[in-house]
Amino acid sequence: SLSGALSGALRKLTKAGVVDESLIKELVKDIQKALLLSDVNVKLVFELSKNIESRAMEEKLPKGVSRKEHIIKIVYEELSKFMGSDTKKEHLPDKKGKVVLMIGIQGSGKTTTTGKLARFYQKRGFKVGVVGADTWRPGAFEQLKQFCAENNIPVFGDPKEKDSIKLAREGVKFFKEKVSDIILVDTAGRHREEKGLIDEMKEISNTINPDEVTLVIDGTIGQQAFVQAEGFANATNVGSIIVTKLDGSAKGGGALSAAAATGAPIKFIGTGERIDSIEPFDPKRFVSRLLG
Amino acid sequence: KKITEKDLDKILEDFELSLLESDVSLKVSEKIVNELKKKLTGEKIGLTSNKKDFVKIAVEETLTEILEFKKYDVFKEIEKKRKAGEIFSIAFVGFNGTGKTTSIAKFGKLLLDKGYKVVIAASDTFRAGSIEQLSLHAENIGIKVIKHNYGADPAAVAFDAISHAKARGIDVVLIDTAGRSEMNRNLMDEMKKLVRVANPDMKIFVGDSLAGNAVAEQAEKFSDIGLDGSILTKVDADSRGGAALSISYITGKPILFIGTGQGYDDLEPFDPKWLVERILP
Ligand SMILES: Nc1nc2c(ncn2[C@@H]2O[C@H](COP(=O)(O)OP(=O)(O)OP(=O)(O)O)[C@@H](O)[C@H]2O)c(=O)[nH]1
Ligand SMILES: Nc1nc2c(ncn2[C@@H]2O[C@H](COP(=O)(O)OP(=O)(O)OP(=O)(O)O)[C@@H](O)[C@H]2O)c(=O)[nH]1
Ligand SMILES: [Mg+2]
Ligand SMILES: [Mg+2]
Repeated sequence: SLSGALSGALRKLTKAGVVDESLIKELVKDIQKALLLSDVNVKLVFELSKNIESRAMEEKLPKGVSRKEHIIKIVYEELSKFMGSDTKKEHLPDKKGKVVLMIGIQGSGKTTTTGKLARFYQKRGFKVGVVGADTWRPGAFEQLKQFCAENNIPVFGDPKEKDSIKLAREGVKFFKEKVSDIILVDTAGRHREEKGLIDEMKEISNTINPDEVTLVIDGTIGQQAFVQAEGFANATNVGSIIVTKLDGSAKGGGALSAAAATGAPIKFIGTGERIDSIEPFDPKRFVSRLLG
Repeated sequence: KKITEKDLDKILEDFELSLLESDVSLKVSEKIVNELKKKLTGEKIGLTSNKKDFVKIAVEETLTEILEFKKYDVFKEIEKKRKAGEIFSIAFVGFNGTGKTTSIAKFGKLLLDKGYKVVIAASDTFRAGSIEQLSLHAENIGIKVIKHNYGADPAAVAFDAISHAKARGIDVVLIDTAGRSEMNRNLMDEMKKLVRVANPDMKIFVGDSLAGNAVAEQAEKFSDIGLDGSILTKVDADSRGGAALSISYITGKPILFIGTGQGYDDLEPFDPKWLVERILP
């Protein structure tokens, strides 16, 4: 297996007393493979491996640190440059009536994640309101309502309303009047080629003026992650990213590109279909998964 | 003159990069390149021929071979059974959110347009709103849905729909199933059970064209039920489409259709040439 090859190369390096250039090159090749398998952008992988290799060759080994630990540290530092922060935070609402707009490509997990996020905050004592502003997908409101029902999370929506801007505005108003701590607004899936839908998203954002726009990105996304995220970043100010479906075989390397394209930090990850299958983003764990 | 391994290394390295950037999985990209290297090393190439073009033609042939492998006309198969007075059932399976439910609606409409009688089985009895979503789609195109309650046995719903079809002279049964992770043993077993009980004539894998290496793992694990073909969705998101190559290579079965949007008419027959041109610079 690849992780076997990677740890094998690392073991050889640990045994070597001095900087063995060929061993480092071999290790960098294995790191490249691991990152490609994890869907990190191809150009980024080669850029990263050049930096990792030159740092590994040139940097003096810090006191009390093994060669292997040093290289892992370098890899981690290079990857962390894209992740916004290197510590796990819980990202709790910092004001009353905080409005969060959930956007993303079709099927990425927005509706499910909206419910998960609502439950996450509810468990921590916050008063949450959910607005179903997807007027396109058949049964969208029903899905959100059913998913939130067993935790008594209030969901505002109207399957008969075709105007998503009106629905979003009324939903936010409804929960602001109820003095909710946090208001999550679910929207229809869309991608950068659908100009009409991108314009709709801009209009929703301009109307409800969210405190945060969260891009929900499918953990399985491949090499298109950067350009797709860029499409969203060009249309609206993306404030955070949530990477879903990391319970599959995908390692989520595309999320790095999304973070790079939007300049936004990854705040949560989705790890399953249940309402509690969400965790605050842990950069260290994420990188170790990327490396296999 | 003959083409050497050294010539090939540099040229194939560039081709492998374009495969990877087109979302062909790493494992499949490496296999394709290795096969090409074996095939082309020592091959005679005309004195005036350009080595790069020579390899490019070989790459195009190899990719086309993979994509055209076991190609067949699904409507021919359906028609055979209809003439024999038998119903034709198709189960749609795949990872979460890839477009199974929407593809069933599109395919159902396609069948209606061709004059077939169709019924749909709501065998996703798990996900919130799945039955309502499917029922609304079916209502829009004018197809009956056989559904039970949430939590019902998916295999029982499929079996029920097939019995209904047999009794009512329905030609085709389309079975919608829940999205599932290839890493979830229980859900993969549940799918195997549905296939055992309902014994569909076809099992179609629905894959997201925006997905990367995970699609190779999905194709491998979902192949355990014996897939007959695949549908690749969200191609309108300007995906490069390399996932088609990974899926075809791993399953040994063709891509039958591509999803090109969210409307009922956004399902097109897959054209290998179109994809090869997209992948190769
Ligand atoms: N395995 C897994 N499935 C997930 C996860 N998050 C969401 N899903 C599933 O992915 C599928 C799509 O989720 P939705 O919430 O409907 O996605 P969406 O972005 O709202 O889709 P659209 O509204 O159509 O754009 C559903 O089957 C969810 O249960 C996750 O973290 N892991
Ligand atoms: N742009 C585009 N969107 C698509 C395409 N196919 C499906 N979708 C959208 O993708 C989202 C998910 O589609 P579904 O049909 O619910 O996917 P699914 O596989 O049934 O999802 P689960 O049952 O939750 O696993 C919906 O918003 C669809 O409209 C396509 O070809 N192009
Ligand atoms: Mg949704
Ligand atoms: Mg579905």
